[in-house]
Amino acid sequence: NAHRCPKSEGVSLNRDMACGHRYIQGK
Amino acid sequence: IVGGMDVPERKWPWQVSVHYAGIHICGGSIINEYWILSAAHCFQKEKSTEAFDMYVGLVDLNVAGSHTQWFEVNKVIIHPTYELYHPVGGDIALVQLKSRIVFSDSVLPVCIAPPDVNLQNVVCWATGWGVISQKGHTSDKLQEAQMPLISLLLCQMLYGGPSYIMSDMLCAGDIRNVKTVCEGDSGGPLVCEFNHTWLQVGVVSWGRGCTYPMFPAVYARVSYFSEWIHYHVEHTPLPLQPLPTRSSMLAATLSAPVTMLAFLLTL
Repeated sequence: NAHRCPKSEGVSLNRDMACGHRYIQGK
Repeated sequence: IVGGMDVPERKWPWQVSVHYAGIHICGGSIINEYWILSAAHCFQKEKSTEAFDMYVGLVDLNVAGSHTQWFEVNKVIIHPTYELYHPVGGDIALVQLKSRIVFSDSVLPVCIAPPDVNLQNVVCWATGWGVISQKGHTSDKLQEAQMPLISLLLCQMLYGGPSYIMSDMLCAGDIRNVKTVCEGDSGGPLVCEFNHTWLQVGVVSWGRGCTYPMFPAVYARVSYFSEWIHYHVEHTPLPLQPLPTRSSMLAATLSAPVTMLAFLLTL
């Protein structure tokens, strides 16, 4: 699997989708 | 979540509701298009895999929105140290779905904290549909609360010794404002923001009650399990997809007009 996030920022388990990003930001 | 607030849609797009026999019992998180991370104790041995359903893209347990998807479970992998060294140790489970999740604004994966994650000075949040009050009230709306992390040493002192809180666990909770996770939040994520990226650092696991501030909630420490998670996600074959057969194709061509007829009859 491609690890799309740098290791220090966590690891993605998805080939085509960056993890840990949402489309809205909290306050 | 005790002391939490209602969550707006799309704020925590990795949140999962684990249903058993049609009832919400636990939370979970999306880590991959086929995989959900949750707590081992949500999948006790006597429970049947067929009776579990996973819901994603959900905020209100009573209202399936346009982004809500529902999945059956293909396989549950419980961590081999679950209940081995501690009554609730190794409390982590991987759930493989029968079909793939379609990602959208409301349905996205969270990152898994790496083994070397630095948890100093990070802002973390817990989410869930669990109990919200001392009296045991629940809410159909997903709740959120900011949860300060509590050092392992302090947590061990609060609980009475290192044998209570082991290295595969992590403590968090807002002792001053009595914000914590509770029954029904189990399996759900504790996530922290690192440079605009959300990492899951904990899985809601256990605690001594929900409203005794001196006993913060205990989570499975995701960084401790990250290599195990990666190994199983990468090495477990995907579920077999049923191939279309001549008879099922015929059924499909027949079922469309029948469905349409049923729809027209209801008008």
